[in-house]
Amino acid sequence: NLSSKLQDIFAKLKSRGKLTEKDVDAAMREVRLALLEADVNFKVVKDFIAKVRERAVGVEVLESLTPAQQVIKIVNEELTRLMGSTESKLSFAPRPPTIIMLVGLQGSGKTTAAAKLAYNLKTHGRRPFLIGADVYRPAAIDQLKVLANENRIPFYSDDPTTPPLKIVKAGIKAANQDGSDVIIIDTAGRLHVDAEMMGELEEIKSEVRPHQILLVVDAMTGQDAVNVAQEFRNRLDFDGVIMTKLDGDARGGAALSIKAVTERPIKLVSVGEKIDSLEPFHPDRMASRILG
Amino acid sequence: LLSIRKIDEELWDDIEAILIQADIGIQSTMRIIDNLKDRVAMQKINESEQVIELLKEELVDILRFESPQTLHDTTARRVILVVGVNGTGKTTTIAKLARRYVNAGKSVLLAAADTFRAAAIEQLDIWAKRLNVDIIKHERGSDPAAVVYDAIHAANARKTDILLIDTAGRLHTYVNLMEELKKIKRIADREKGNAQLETLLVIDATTGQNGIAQARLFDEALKVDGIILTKLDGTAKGGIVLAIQDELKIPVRYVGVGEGMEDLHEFNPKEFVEALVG
Ligand SMILES: Nc1nc2c(ncn2[C@@H]2O[C@H](COP(=O)(O)OP(=O)(O)OP(=O)(O)O)[C@@H](O)[C@H]2O)c(=O)[nH]1
Ligand SMILES: Nc1nc2c(ncn2[C@@H]2O[C@H](COP(=O)(O)OP(=O)(O)OP(=O)(O)O)[C@@H](O)[C@H]2O)c(=O)[nH]1
Ligand SMILES: [Mg+2]
Ligand SMILES: [Mg+2]
Repeated sequence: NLSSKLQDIFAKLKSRGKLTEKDVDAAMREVRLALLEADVNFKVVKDFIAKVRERAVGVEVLESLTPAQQVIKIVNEELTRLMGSTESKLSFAPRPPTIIMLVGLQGSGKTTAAAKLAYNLKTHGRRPFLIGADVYRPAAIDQLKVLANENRIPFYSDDPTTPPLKIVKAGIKAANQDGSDVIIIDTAGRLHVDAEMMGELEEIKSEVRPHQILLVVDAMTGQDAVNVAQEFRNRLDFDGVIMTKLDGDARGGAALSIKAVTERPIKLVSVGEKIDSLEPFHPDRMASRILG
Repeated sequence: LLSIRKIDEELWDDIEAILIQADIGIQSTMRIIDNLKDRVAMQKINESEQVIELLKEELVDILRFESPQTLHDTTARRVILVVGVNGTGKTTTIAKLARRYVNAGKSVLLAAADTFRAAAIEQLDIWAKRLNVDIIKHERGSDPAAVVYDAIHAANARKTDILLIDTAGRLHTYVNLMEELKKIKRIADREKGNAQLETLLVIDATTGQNGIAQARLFDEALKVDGIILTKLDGTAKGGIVLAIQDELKIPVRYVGVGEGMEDLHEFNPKEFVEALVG
């Protein structure tokens, strides 16, 4: 792993004193390799390495730490600073209902995340309501309906010939009549470069004013993560990210890239297909997973 | 970016940036650039456009494959097992493959062997109706192996040309789920009669380096015959297939470029490389 690679590099460092540029160059190559293999964005890695290098060169080699430990310490500090050093919580409207809209690319895990989020809120004493606004994917509405029914969460949708905005508005009405305090809207997967589909989300946002818009991102996403996140931020100014499929072995570098480039926090992570597989995001755990 | 300029460190840096941002991965990128530098030195190349042409040739060489004889036999009956991690586009891709075969005058049968996920059977059923093809399905929660068994026997009895088997998405790290897939393949292999059995792995073009782990483990478990790269209509370049082909020699057969049943193209290495290098 990275720390053992850095140990090897600095094993030959005989003199006590300062870390020279040459010492740091070799170490930075290893850190860069680790981050790129973890799918952190190329440009984000470049900026990150520049910051770490600046801090590492000329650093006094302390009595208490080996040079490798010191470089690792700097890397971890900078990573945690980028990832956000505190857990970011889901925020709720000052007066109910809180409206949460889930958006993202095709197949990222939105529909299952909607159901999981509703289930999670229910176990915390809230009264969630699910709206199925994906009229495009075959049986998408059935998918959310089955999940809602299995977990006894009130649900609204309509025939897939109904425009999504109409479904959302009618759903909110039904939720309010139901006395629900959190309304979760599942939307169809779409490409960030599909102007018409992005326009549909902008329209729902302006008409319905969701309290939270969450971008659902697959943990195995590679370099394209920044393109997607930037476009969704520019069009919708989303509030946070749900990262899914972290039960696999993807390093999840996209998490770092998205945070670095949009400054929006990852709020929740999904670690499985079961309904209770949603967890709060721990930035320090993510940082060490990325470093490998 | 890659117009007429000197061959210097900056050019190599720019090439590296293009390849890494295409998800080719740092290891494959370094190897490709080292090979390029050797050829530039040996062939005494001094124009940057030539370097770019060599780069494209190198990438196309990696992606080219000799398609096996069995693929060219248009009279062969086929059983096509479609696998991959969650959400990559398996079910939708089966609809697209079915469409191609129907257009080619073949009889097609679908098997709804994802008996796990909510509304998975309903999703494939809707496609079957749109395509006007038959579908073999059981109750949700039933044994997927039983669906496969029934579907193959139905296809054999009807002498159906093409049987497409949809499976549940699963992460390659779940040993029990990979074992389930191995069992499904064993049954398909045993019962297929005179049909050719093909295993196609569906990979999302937005996938980063984890795509290599996916290909490795699915190949280890099942022996994968080809890859279908989906969602290439986005901005991701799908360069991970280069690293996969380099290491595992598994060729890309088709690319998915949209959500409709017509949005599937045969893989063309030259076009793919042109789009990747940009
Ligand atoms: N292993 C695992 N699978 C997940 C996770 N989250 C979602 N999935 C699976 O990923 C697949 C896609 O999930 P969906 O919820 O249908 O994704 P979606 O974003 O709604 O898809 P579209 O509506 O087509 O854009 C399904 O098979 C889910 O069960 C997770 O955290 N871990
Ligand atoms: N833009 C685009 N979307 C695609 C493509 N292929 C599939 N999709 C979409 O990706 C999403 C997931 O597709 P599915 O076919 O349900 O994926 P799957 O692999 O069967 O998912 P699971 O069974 O849950 O593992 C759907 O919204 C599809 O419409 C493609 O080539 N381009
Ligand atoms: Mg969905
Ligand atoms: Mg499916």
